[in-house]
Amino acid sequence: MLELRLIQGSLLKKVLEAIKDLVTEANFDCSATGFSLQAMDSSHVALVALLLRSEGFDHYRCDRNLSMGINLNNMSKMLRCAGPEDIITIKGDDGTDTVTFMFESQKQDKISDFEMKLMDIDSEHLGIPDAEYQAIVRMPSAEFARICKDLGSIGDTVVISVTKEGVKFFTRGDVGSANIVCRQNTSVDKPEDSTVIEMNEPVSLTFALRYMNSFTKATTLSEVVTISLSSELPVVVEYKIAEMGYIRFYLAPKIED
Amino acid sequence: GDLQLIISGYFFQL
Repeated sequence: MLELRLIQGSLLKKVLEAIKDLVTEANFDCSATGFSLQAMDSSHVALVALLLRSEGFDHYRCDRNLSMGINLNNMSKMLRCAGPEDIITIKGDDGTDTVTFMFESQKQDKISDFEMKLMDIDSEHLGIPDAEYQAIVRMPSAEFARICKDLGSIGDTVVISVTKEGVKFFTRGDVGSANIVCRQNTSVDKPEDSTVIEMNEPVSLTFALRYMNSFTKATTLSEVVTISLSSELPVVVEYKIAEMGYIRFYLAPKIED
Repeated sequence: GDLQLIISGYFFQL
């Protein structure tokens, strides 16, 4: 028996909008600790990892570990039918091959049930070791989204470099080149507006902008984005989800061939 | 051009 009730249903709506274009179908894993997902995009260049911890739900019942294969596009279609203030409950059962999304309006005067068939998805789970990063940049998520969008209009790849001057985003295309430098800036009245750069050593890596612009669809989930870089590892772009978890995007770099 | 690496090369199969 599975019953997860999320008062802030909009979080789930935003999560689906953030991942449905990157990954078409995935297994949602439900366990006592929470509701999670790990999936790669079709070209195995990027990986998304989602965790919504059980204590973040208003009611969390998961009798046995359950894995639900879902087409994310279809799930997104259903969640779009939920209002921004609706309470969303996910119901499943290990016996049935369906999942139900229940939407309750705030005034409890409208209850909707959307039922979807589950799919069999064989997805190998990857072990993601905790790593030491050479540089970690924490900045306003809207700022990062704007930079990726702007650079995406000039070139296809972005070179992200962290030095003691700050974090640099560089691209070059047919029309020319663009270079954006963001400096450490903690002298702001709101902490979420600050840019904090933790650099253990300088690092510079190249990534495909189309993936970065796909990740920034998660901007609505958090005012802050954290970008962790290491020359030996994929970049991690992380958006925290209001005290209940996170959505992390991992992207493999491009190298000079 | 650059060579795009894949993500599964970095993580281990569980």
